[in-house]
Amino acid sequence: RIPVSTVNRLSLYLRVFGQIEAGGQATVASRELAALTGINPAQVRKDLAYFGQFGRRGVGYAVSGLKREIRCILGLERDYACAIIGMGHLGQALLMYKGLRDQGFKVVAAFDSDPDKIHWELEGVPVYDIAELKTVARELNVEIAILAVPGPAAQEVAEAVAEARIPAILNFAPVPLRPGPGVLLRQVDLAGELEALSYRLQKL
Amino acid sequence: RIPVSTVNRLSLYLRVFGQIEAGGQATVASRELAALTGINPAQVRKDLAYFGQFGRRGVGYAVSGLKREIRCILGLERDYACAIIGMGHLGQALLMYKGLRDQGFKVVAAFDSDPDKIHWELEGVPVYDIAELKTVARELNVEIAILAVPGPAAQEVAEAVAEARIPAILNFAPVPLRPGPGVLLRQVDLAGELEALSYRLQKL
Ligand SMILES: NC(=O)c1ccc[n+]([C@@H]2O[C@H](COP(=O)([O-])OP(=O)(O)OC[C@H]3O[C@@H](n4cnc5c(N)ncnc54)[C@H](O)[C@@H]3O)[C@@H](O)[C@H]2O)c1
Ligand SMILES: NC(=O)c1ccc[n+]([C@@H]2O[C@H](COP(=O)([O-])OP(=O)(O)OC[C@H]3O[C@@H](n4cnc5c(N)ncnc54)[C@H](O)[C@@H]3O)[C@@H](O)[C@H]2O)c1
Repeated sequence: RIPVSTVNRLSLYLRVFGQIEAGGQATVASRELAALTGINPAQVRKDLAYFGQFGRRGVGYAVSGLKREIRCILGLERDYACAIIGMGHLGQALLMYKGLRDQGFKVVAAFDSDPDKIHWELEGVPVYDIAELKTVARELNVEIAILAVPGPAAQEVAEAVAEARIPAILNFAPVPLRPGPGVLLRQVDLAGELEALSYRLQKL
Repeated sequence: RIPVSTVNRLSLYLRVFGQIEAGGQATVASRELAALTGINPAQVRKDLAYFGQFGRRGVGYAVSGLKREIRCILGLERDYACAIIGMGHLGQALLMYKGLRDQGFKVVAAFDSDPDKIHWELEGVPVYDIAELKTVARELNVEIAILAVPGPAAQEVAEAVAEARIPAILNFAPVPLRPGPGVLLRQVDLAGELEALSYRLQKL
């Protein structure tokens, strides 16, 4: 099994390999990969060794082969149907974001509890009533729910996601969620990111 | 020195202490704190011991004292002036977000390169031309630049931030940045969060 910290770095390697390939370069040395990602060269070699990939001394790693292999390990060989729950400022920005679709994460439905927003259509995606989450999610085989609802509503929405048998949540609400058995959870904590900066700013 | 992983967990403890205090509870045991945050109880005790805080057996930790201490350690005893660079979908959602101001991160200016957006005013915050970043940032003593510009523009904007002597960046663009010397960097990687989910979904 690959450690979670290595998995998180794979996304970074994937982005850098994309940039290198776009620049027309076929191989890359671990030193250069380290400089581009900010990860130390020994860690780069250790991470890539998990996948049986060994840079050839003096030549480096073959970029397009490694990129394909990392995409496969991250499960990016196919698309994932996503639903955005909460069509406020953040939910709408996420829906308009073409970068998700390019990575294979296709938003197929949006949900809200506000009657003014239900029956909207944004970027070709219909906004449904949250009460219909279970039916619509089963019909469209939604695998990832992106939560962009206010903090106080988040836990109740997470339980509705589990009830609808959606297996994964990406939560933007600033509250710790208890997602329920069998539901994978990733949390984006904007305030936490800023607090990690304020911690270091006041030490300067 | 406190390890970065502990610092990242402090934000989570802070949010949970806020919820506990709002519920009228004065003390909390490490077991309960573990259940609310999803962090194992031994790690909770180890983290809080860094700050000299030891739960009293049978009583637990005093919530409001710890909350104050963590706010102090994270540098939250004062406000931080922030600037959002890039007033597209995400930049506007971030500007409308009241949660930042509540945590002490006050957006004092926004910047863009699009002539149609310069001289806008959103939520009382003026949108300036990116060419004026250095003058305006010095005048308003901006300490954190939040980058919401497209990937191809991000590195050049990061260099303008260093030139304007803004000491910290929170980057949303999906490219690894090489900020100048002396600039603190935190990266939000939305695609990376989704890839961490797809990695685990395809293993189910
Ligand atoms: N706006 C940002 O930039 C930003 C950044 C980071 C985190 N967040 C977090 O993301 C969440 C959304 O923020 P926002 O600024 O878009 O808020 P918002 O108030 O603009 O939008 C929230 C939306 O959720 C809907 N909603 C409320 N309860 C619901 C329920 N039970 N089921 C379905 N929909 C429901 C509302 O009708 C509204 O449309 C918040 O938790 C916020 O803390 C926002
Ligand atoms: N929208 C989202 O939900 C979302 C989520 C995660 C990450 N991102 C990332 O955040 C960034 C912004 O996304 P978006 O959807 O808001 O894009 P957008 O195209 O709607 O907005 C980008 C804005 O940046 C401005 N800009 C371009 N070059 C600039 C420069 N040199 N200086 C100042 N301003 C400049 C543009 O004029 C535009 O207003 C992108 O890098 C995107 O990949 C977006």
